[in-house]
Amino acid sequence: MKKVFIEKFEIINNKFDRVFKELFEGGRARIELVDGDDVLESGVDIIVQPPGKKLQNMMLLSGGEKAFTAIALLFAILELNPSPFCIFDEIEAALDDANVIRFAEYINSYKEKTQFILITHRKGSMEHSDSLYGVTMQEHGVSKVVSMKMSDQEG
Amino acid sequence: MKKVFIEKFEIINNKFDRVFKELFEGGRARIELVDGDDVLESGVDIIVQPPGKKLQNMMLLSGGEKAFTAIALLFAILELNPSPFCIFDEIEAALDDANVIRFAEYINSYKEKTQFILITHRKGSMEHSDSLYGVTMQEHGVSKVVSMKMSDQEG
Amino acid sequence: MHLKRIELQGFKSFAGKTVLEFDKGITCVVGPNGSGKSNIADAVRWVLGEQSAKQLRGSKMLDVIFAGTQFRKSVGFTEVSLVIDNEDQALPIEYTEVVITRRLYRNGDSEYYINNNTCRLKDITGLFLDTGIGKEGYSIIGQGQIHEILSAKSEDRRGIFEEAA
Amino acid sequence: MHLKRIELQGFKSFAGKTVLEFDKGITCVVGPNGSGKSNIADAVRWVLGEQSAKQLRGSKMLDVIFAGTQFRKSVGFTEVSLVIDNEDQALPIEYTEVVITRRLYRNGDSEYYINNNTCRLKDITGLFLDTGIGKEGYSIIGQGQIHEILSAKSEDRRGIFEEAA
Ligand SMILES: Nc1ncnc2c1ncn2[C@@H]1O[C@H](COP(=O)(O)OP(=O)(O)OP(=O)(O)O)[C@@H](O)[C@H]1O
Ligand SMILES: Nc1ncnc2c1ncn2[C@@H]1O[C@H](COP(=O)(O)OP(=O)(O)OP(=O)(O)O)[C@@H](O)[C@H]1O
Ligand SMILES: [Mg+2]
Ligand SMILES: [Mg+2]
Repeated sequence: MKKVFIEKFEIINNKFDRVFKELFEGGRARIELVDGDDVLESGVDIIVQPPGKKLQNMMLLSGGEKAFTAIALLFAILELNPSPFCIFDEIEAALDDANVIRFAEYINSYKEKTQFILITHRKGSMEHSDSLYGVTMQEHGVSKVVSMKMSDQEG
Repeated sequence: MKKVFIEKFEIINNKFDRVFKELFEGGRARIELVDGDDVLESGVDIIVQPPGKKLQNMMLLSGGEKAFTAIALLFAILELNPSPFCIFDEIEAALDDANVIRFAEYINSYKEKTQFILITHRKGSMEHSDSLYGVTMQEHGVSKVVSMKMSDQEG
Repeated sequence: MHLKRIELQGFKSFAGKTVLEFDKGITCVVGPNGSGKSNIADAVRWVLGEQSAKQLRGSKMLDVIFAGTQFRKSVGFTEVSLVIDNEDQALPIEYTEVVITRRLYRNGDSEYYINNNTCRLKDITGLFLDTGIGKEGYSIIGQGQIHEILSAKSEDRRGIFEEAA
Repeated sequence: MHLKRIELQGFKSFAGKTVLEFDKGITCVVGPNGSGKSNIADAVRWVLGEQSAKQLRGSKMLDVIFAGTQFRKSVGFTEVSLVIDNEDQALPIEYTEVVITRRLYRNGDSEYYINNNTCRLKDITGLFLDTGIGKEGYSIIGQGQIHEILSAKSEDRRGIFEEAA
């Protein structure tokens, strides 16, 4: 049990650092067990360093940097434990326009293995999707769904 | 003490309903004391009804509806207790593009009384502002501020 | 394995029967504030067996049944189905198309179905056990929840790694 | 009364001296993630007397002093000034321009000034008492904090009304 946990932990750690570097285009990230002696009960610390910045306490990161770090960790976990489909509800809301595009490109590199349903308000995400659904309330309080196939968009 | 509290409470209640109607273009909103007998200690309930919808528990509102309701309440409080200047950090992040414009127009109707500094990523807010500052990190980890006077924008 | 269709009826703001077809790849769901986007994510979490009304932003489970509007009456039950392509037999069941259905009546009665055969919740959670899908995994991230992965206390974070490990 | 200028030096990611001039009306502050926008709001909250490092997203108050980068050394102190137009005498002090300054050294020494005269924190909070400005009022809303106004427990909401009443 302990041995399996340490092995998986190391795998997530390596994947987390790789995905972080890809999303932030540099820097580094790692997860550490707070109490190495008690592997099965210990808490976990997350230590990140955006490119060019000093290693700092997670709390000092900006809102967007935190969200992007969380997305990197999410993808590291999904790589270890892939899911056939994912539903993400506005996970990229805190990102600026440039980071939304990096996020959308990353998801695109993943879509062979996993199907994604992204609830979003961001143009960067919409532009990188294969198909689009619009949800409206023409009648107050009653939701309707309209398929907006991407090809219609160009028209 | 009790009398003053009840009076002010009623004023906020009326202002909240008026601002809510203006932002949501309809519907109604009110605040109620949970325990009317113990005015000075009672909790406060917030009850809102977006246009055309049934009166519902606050929890069922969407992310954007909650943020917009919070903004309406914030403005009601600021009307009672005006501040010469305000700094809002991405308070309109959860709003869709149409609601961001309603928010920006509302703030514009207010700017005679109060000076606003809005930290934002949203175009709707930027387009309704009088001046613009850009913050960058040309040198990694070191912030610099660049004034982007709106008139330059058109150029 | 991929999700082919979601069918909703009487679920939250979806009064009538609504169907969303999906291809592989990336599908974006867009629309104004309050239009019903997150309700779709709630529907998927619900049909996979979610038992906490709070996780579905309600105070009691009956809050997921269409409550009516100023112009429409409420309905007596809700039903959600997930239609999954199982050509690759990723789900340990002999069908090439698997349909998971959950129904809830106003009187509190609740039913589960796999391909129109009544079953128990345990059968549904058992089906998805090693796939990464289900209400405990990281495949469904609700609005505002992305920050929880970095949650403040280091012992809370522990749960993530146990889950994944 | 309106805010004419913010001057920052050695505050969080602002290594050198930085000045932001403001007119009346609406000013937007924009920029990429992590560029330092919220640090400006933190600077205003700090100079008005904020005592909680946590409210400034740090673990100790020294976290507000520029800590250096991979290419630049850290600095020994930070100083922030707010320059306020007081033509309308809204602030009970005989100056037409009021400058509030706070300074913090690495050794923990902290100084406050009003128009370059040393003062105590109490003098600054006293000055702003009935203006609605200050770390307790609703004039500064931090990132992600707008939802706190609707906070879950009804007794927490109570604080809002007492504040305003
Ligand atoms: N049982 C129900 N019956 C009718 N309407 C409901 C029910 N439960 C929730 N709703 C309505 O659904 C709406 C919320 O929908 P949802 O959270 O999906 O919006 P959204 O599209 O995600 O918006 P946002 O972009 O703001 O996140 C609320 O206005 C609420 O009144
Ligand atoms: N004492 C310090 N010394 C140096 N850098 C610091 C210090 N404190 C915070 N920072 C840096 O400031 C950055 C955060 O800035 P801030 O929160 O203002 O970003 P932001 O522009 O608001 O971004 P977002 O759009 O993501 O909210 C972090 O990357 C952090 O490393
Ligand atoms: Mg939503
Ligand atoms: Mg910020």
